[in-house]
Amino acid sequence: LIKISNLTKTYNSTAVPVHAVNNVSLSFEKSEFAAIVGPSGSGKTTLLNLIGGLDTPTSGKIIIDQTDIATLSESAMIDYRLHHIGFVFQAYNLIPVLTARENVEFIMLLQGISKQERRERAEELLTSVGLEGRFDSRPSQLSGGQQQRVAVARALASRPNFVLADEPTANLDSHSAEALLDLMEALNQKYEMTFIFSTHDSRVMKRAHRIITLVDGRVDKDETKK
Amino acid sequence: LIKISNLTKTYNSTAVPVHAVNNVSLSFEKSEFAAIVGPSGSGKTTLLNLIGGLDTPTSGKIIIDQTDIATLSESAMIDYRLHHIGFVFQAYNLIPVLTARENVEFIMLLQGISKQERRERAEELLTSVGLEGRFDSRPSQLSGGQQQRVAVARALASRPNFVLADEPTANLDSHSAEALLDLMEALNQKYEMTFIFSTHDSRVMKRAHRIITLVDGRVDKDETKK
Ligand SMILES: Nc1ncnc2c1ncn2[C@@H]1O[C@H](COP(=O)(O)OP(=O)(O)OP(=O)(O)O)[C@@H](O)[C@H]1O
Ligand SMILES: Nc1ncnc2c1ncn2[C@@H]1O[C@H](COP(=O)(O)OP(=O)(O)OP(=O)(O)O)[C@@H](O)[C@H]1O
Ligand SMILES: [Mg+2]
Ligand SMILES: [Mg+2]
Repeated sequence: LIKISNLTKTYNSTAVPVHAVNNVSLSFEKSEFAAIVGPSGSGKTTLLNLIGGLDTPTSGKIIIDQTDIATLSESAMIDYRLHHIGFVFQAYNLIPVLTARENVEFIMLLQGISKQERRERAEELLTSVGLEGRFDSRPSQLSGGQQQRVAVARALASRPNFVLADEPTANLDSHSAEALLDLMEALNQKYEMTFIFSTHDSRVMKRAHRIITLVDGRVDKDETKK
Repeated sequence: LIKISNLTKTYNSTAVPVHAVNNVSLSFEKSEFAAIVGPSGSGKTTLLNLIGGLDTPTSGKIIIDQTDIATLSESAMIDYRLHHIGFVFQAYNLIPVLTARENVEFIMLLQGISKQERRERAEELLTSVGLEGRFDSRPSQLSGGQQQRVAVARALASRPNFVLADEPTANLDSHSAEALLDLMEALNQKYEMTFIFSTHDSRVMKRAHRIITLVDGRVDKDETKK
């Protein structure tokens, strides 16, 4: 489904160039439930951004569903992301002027989903991440972990083929984190959604079916549980 | 050192009022190393903000060093915070146009510390949180966990009497988290700095000397290890 070949992203803003992602080659099949782990600064966010087409590589290829995403025009990439990729950002990136409900409905609105269906799906997802009663709160009225859960609900609402989640449980207590993992596993089973998350959280690592370890931008280990 | 009596913070923006902090009474002595834990939304950030004078209570008292901080004028509170409190925010709140080094030096500049001393202390702290070589990077050029470590270095640079740290290890791998805890414990011992952090991280809870558990804005448990 996703084939990454010799992917490199280099930044030249510092005295010594930073190879945030350094010659990475990886493949992901449909329905994977994979965790990318590694020290702070090892390249997890950069790798997820490259896979999601939010950033462009310095060199190397990313082929998704037999499309080399580097060849897509900007509008084709935006369109592809809208219909196929759900992204949970490390800093959530919620729209401050919209309520939790509106943030979750927004992507479905862009996808042309009916008002009725948007409303039902948004309420169902916000409830399953434990935010019942807070649908009409704005991000500034929510705790860090509550904002994180809105960001997750938003990524799942469009029922994407794949979800790229950057440290989706960083601000959650164990109970909320486990509930989130239950939800993601259920969607993985039911809709065959592929999940690729970066994490520092051992509770998430325990439930991943595959763990890819990055060190200094390189793949250090790639272990599949069976 | 800190005496909190019947502290309550209520928000009325939702259909049902939210008692973010609900009749909390707590005392902290000098040199404490205490963790505030509890589910997402249980009131940890709100409590830290109230103690740090960043928010005003709905009712109740906070007495720090025999000063009822609610009686301080806004400028007296700002001045008090500048010289006595170091704050690590859940969302870091770094200044985007300043480099890591400048963000850390900024508070010392406001405190009138000499240029030479500011430079040395900033470099020493950034090095001890593992950011050597990145002093001149701006927040947007740093990973989530790197930004988190700049925020911690900034809070410690002014050698405050107390440090209020809101989930200071949320985006850190185990190695970086342990290094941060070593640093905080060393400062706690050497300068008798009082540390009060909120956390979901079991690695941090293990090293706290006291664990206060919040549930729905109330103190559910308060355990001191010996
Ligand atoms: N402006 C506001 N209006 C309404 N409710 C608010 C507001 N600010 C915070 N709250 C609510 O107060 C409660 C406590 O929030 P707080 O941020 O203190 O929780 P927390 O324990 O820090 O959570 P987390 O672990 O997710 O960071 C939450 O239910 C939150 O939604
Ligand atoms: N614009 C930039 N200029 C220079 N270096 C950058 C830039 N953006 C990212 N980096 C560097 O690339 C490296 C990888 O960053 P990335 O955000 O991918 O790490 P990460 O594994 O997600 O870390 P964390 O666990 O802390 O979130 C880091 O050393 C970071 O400082
Ligand atoms: Mg990251
Ligand atoms: Mg919080």
